[in-house]
Amino acid sequence: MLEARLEQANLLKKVVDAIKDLVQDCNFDCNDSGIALQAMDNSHVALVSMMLKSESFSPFRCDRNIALGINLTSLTKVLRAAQNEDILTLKAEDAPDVVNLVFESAESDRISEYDIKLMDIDQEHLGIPETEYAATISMPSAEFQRICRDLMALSESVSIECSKEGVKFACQGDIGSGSVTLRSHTNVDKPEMNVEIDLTEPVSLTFSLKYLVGFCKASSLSGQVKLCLSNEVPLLVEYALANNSYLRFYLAPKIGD
Amino acid sequence: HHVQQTLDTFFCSR
Repeated sequence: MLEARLEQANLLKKVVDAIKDLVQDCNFDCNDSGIALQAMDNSHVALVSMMLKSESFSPFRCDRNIALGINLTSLTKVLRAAQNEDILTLKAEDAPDVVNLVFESAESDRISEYDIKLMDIDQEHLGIPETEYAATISMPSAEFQRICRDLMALSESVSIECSKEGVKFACQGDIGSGSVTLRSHTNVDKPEMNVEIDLTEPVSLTFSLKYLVGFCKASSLSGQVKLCLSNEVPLLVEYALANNSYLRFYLAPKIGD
Repeated sequence: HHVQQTLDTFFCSR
């Protein structure tokens, strides 16, 4: 059986909120290392990969592999009943029909309990090759969100060009063009404001801004976001969570002109 | 115009 207790419901609420517009039905794969999820959007352009390590829960118990097929719209409805600060416990039997969610208020003696019916989801599982990326950019997640939103006002696509000079986000649209360039930057007092660019070779790739803006819904999960790029491979956008847990998005590039 | 690629080109099915 599965029993996983989160100190704050907020974490799961934010994760589900960040991915629910990209993917609808997904398997939450539970085993003794934690709870993982991998799902592609309908058009096979973007992929979300979530890992909540067992250390992110206390306690965490999962004796055998359990796949919880959950509709994220249903999960969102139930999670709306949880306060951000509530303690959240997920429970399921070994061959479950339902997943049980318990929300406990730390301040009052209120306990709420919900069951969500599970679905059989035959999900295609993709192997993601280990990649040595040509460029890795760490930057404030709010900055990335702002750049994507600002450029989306002009264009559907953004080119991300990484060179020794820095990283340039540029777009061209009907009304004109725009770009934002960031250089490496260290803020001793506020490390969350750092921009770090790790480059082995110059990279230039073009991506759909609609998807990037969608990924940015995860911004509240982490002060920093990591972008990993290599020519002609999907972009990796990573939001690191505590205890080596993470929320990652992959986005296929656009080609041609 | 740019053509959107899909992930199937890059990631293998398991």
